[in-house]
Amino acid sequence: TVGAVALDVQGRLAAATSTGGRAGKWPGRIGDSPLIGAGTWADERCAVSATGHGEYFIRAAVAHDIAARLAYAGQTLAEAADSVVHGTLPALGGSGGVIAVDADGRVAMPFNSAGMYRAMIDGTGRRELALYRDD
Amino acid sequence: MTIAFAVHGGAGPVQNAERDPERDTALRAGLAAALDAGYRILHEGGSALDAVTTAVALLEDDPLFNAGRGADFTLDGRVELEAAVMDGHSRAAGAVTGVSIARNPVRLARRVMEATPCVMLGFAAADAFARTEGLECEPPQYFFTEARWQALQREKARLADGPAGAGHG
Repeated sequence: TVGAVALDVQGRLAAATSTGGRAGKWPGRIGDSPLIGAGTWADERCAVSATGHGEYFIRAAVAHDIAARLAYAGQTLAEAADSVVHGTLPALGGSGGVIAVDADGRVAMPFNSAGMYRAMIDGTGRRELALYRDD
Repeated sequence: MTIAFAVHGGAGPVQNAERDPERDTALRAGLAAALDAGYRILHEGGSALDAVTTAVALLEDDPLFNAGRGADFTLDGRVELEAAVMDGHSRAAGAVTGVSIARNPVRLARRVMEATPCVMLGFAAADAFARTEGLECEPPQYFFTEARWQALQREKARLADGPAGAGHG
């Protein structure tokens, strides 16, 4: 699975996700990537793209849950993304992670698997690129 | 004004013993290319929607990543590609699933968002829409990579030894 999230100069947020699914998946199986609110979401507060075991991301409505935590609970992007990826998902048995950006240019990239291929340039210009947990 | 951009190329249970330095270098190069392409669009005043679409299309074209070319295979050895795009400003969204011919499913998802009243199109309808829209289409062999084919064979062997239904999500 691959994905991207962005904040542009006009303050607009967007997210995109694309995947081949899982090796040996059942023909006709649909994962979380194309399901708006599960693997992909963007609103006026944040944009989210997910990667991992899709069925769990669907059950947890991961991408929208992160956005909802910003809207209704007043959490920061990092708090919301961490709560879902390190709390909700593993409680259900799901592994994977997300990339997310908020309207202030903050970026969060939490994951609960051994690795997540990821890269970002946040609103301060800080650049990061890593593959594994210990990178 | 602030701009920000991030990309991912998938998550998984890769352990230290499985790491290949040459492959890691190529993965880093692919991620960096997607990051730089998207960020350049934003830096030049382009839209967040164009930035994410361009970056994801680049990763779809890279056979190292599980999307587009380089996608995993279904149990019967075909590709069924999925993609979505969403614009936070307008809440417009487009998605495709079960796509088998579009070189860049993310561009197809964006056309669903921009040119139809639908949010998602699937399978034969999505393939037909790709042709109607004149998007780049590819034959099945374009999506074949040896690494993904071997992954399917390993998964089939694992399923033969495991409980019924395991591994299908």
